[in-house]
Amino acid sequence: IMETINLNKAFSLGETIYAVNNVNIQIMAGSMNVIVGPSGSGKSTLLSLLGGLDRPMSGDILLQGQSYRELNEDQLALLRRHKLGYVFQFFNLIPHLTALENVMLPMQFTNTPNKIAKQRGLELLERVGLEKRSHHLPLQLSGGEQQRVAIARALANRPAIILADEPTGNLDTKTRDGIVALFQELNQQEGQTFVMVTHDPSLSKFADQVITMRDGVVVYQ
Amino acid sequence: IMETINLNKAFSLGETIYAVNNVNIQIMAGSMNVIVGPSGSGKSTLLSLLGGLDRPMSGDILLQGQSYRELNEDQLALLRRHKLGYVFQFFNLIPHLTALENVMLPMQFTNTPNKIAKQRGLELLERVGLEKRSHHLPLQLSGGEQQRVAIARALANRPAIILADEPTGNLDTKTRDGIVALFQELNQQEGQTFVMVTHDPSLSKFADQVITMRDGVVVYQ
Ligand SMILES: Nc1ncnc2c1ncn2[C@@H]1O[C@H](COP(=O)(O)OP(=O)(O)OP(=O)(O)O)[C@@H](O)[C@H]1O
Ligand SMILES: Nc1ncnc2c1ncn2[C@@H]1O[C@H](COP(=O)(O)OP(=O)(O)OP(=O)(O)O)[C@@H](O)[C@H]1O
Ligand SMILES: [Mg+2]
Ligand SMILES: [Mg+2]
Repeated sequence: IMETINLNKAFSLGETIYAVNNVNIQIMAGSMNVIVGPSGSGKSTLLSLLGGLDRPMSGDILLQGQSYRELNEDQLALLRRHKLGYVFQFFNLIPHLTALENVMLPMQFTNTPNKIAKQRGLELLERVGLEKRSHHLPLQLSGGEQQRVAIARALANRPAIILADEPTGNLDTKTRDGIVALFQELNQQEGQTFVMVTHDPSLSKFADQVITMRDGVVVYQ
Repeated sequence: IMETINLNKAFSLGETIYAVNNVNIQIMAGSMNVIVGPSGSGKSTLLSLLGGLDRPMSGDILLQGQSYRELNEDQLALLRRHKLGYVFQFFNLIPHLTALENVMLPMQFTNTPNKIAKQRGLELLERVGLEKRSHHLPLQLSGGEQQRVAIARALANRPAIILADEPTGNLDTKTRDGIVALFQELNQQEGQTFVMVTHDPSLSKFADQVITMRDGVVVYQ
């Protein structure tokens, strides 16, 4: 469903840092994929390229056959809103919107009727254990609660691919097991495709593919 | 070295949430203490009360015999800068300062000469594996790199107590083991007192005291 072709991204800060170095990977529809590697190895950078949130220096990404290079900024934004769900490493929740409003936001971008969006939003918050926190603002939530709102928001549109950066980093074992079970259920019962960056071995256990990065290079797939 | 007396903190958002509910704990000088519990159980709230970053509704905190209640805001700020090192759950790095400048900041508050502060800053960055990133701004660092800068900054003044909220949440196993080893070394060789909120079992393994929270209450100590 997705593939990268000779993907490159470097930062120049005096020295040049090759954050993503000639990466070629393939993501099968309906699969669970995990990206692992040391801190600073390029995982978040790779994920933001897959998500069309950042432009590569060279190389391309194809989603359902559509090349990212061929799209201008508006078209890329449209693709993101309809096809991708993103869980950021630091959540990026909208500070002045409640948990429920944050989860409903992607559905407003795809013109889902308000009543349906609200119902789905409440269902998703319940699935991540936050039904009692729907009216809280992000600043009125704990770290792990914010993380779960971000997860619920990514699931809202049932996107073609969910890209998740450390989705369980702030969760205790029990809450995290609930999230892992939820991801597995969505993958097995709804065919949801996942690409997850994680340091958490319990997520890699169920992966169809484990992609290992080191210093910007994919060393094992 | 530190104790809490009937500490209480609640939030009112329609319903009342008792985030810290009648908590009485003691921290021994030179000890390693870990606070565990489910997401939303009140750990970060408790830590911010211990750090004097938030005022309790009722109850008190004593640090080296000094009551927080007796201090006004300026005196409390002074106590924080000289006595406490804080690793925030989301780092709170200063965006327009480099990694090195962020680490040096606490030392400027205690009037450490610039030359000495810079040398200690570089040493600390090296100890967390970031000597090559000293000139990067927070936005030019990976999640785990930002977390390590926050750790280095907390250590800078050799404070009486280091309060750390999920200090290893964004780190891969190898990097995290390095941080755990560093904390152990500081605890055993320099008598550094730690109070750490964590979901990571490898940190609780070495703890002298494990404090378990559930729904704002300390259920086990
Ligand atoms: N400003 C606020 N207003 C209302 N409720 C709040 C506020 N801040 C925190 N809470 C609630 O207080 C409870 C405790 O929050 P806290 O951040 O201390 O949890 P935590 O144990 O650190 O969780 P985590 O492991 O997810 O980081 C949570 O249920 C949260 O929703
Ligand atoms: N804007 C930038 N300018 C310069 N260097 C950058 C920039 N953004 C990231 N880097 C560097 O690129 C490398 C890869 O960063 P990235 O965030 O992708 O790592 P990561 O694998 O997600 O790490 P972590 O597990 O710590 O989150 C890091 O070494 C980082 O210092
Ligand atoms: Mg990252
Ligand atoms: Mg917390």
